[in-house]
Amino acid sequence: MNIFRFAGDMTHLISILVLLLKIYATKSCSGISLKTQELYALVFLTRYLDLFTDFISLYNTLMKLVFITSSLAIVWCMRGDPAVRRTYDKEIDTFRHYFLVLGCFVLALLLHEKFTVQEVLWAFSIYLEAVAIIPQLVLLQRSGNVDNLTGQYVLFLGAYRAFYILNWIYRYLTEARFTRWIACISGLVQTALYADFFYYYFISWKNNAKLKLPA
Amino acid sequence: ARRDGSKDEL
Repeated sequence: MNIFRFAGDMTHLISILVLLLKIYATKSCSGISLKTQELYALVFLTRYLDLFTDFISLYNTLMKLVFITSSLAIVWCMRGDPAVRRTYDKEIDTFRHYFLVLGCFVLALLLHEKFTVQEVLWAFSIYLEAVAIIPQLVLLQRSGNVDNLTGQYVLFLGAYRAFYILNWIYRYLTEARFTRWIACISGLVQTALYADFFYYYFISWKNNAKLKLPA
Repeated sequence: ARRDGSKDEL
């Protein structure tokens, strides 16, 4: 474990806490893409298949449980809770995310570390996580105004994988045979997708203005 | 970590 990876995991955890805060404190999920949340639930379910078979550390197991339960709780709440469900932007959260799932699955069948169920699904979860934010970014562009908690949620979510890139550079430099090309390249693509959001977030912060994404 | 010790990250 290195400081970059720990910072990345904490930033990821904070993004989930900010989202839970927004939904439970405001009893609203306006501005949140249910499709992105469903993709994240799928990412964690397919990535942490080794939860019960390979024990790495208490920290690792705990974090996996937190990520799986929180992502399922958010999807369940956005679909099930009548008060929250009413605030869901159903008519603008229309990105066809099934194509993302299909594309990532085909790619995982072609590009993986080993052709086993666990490794193919792991590669699938890495590719899917890289593109899972697209429905959310599309929804924010369509909805125009972004409330503070939603903006912070997306900001922390984008920042976490940037810390992981620093972690991979650090491990590549300090560990003999550390190569994790699938995660590294996907992580670069994932972070690049946030580039324009980071830019508009910085501009709005500098001008102390409301965050607006151009349509 | 799989048998080959990989995948220790979240």
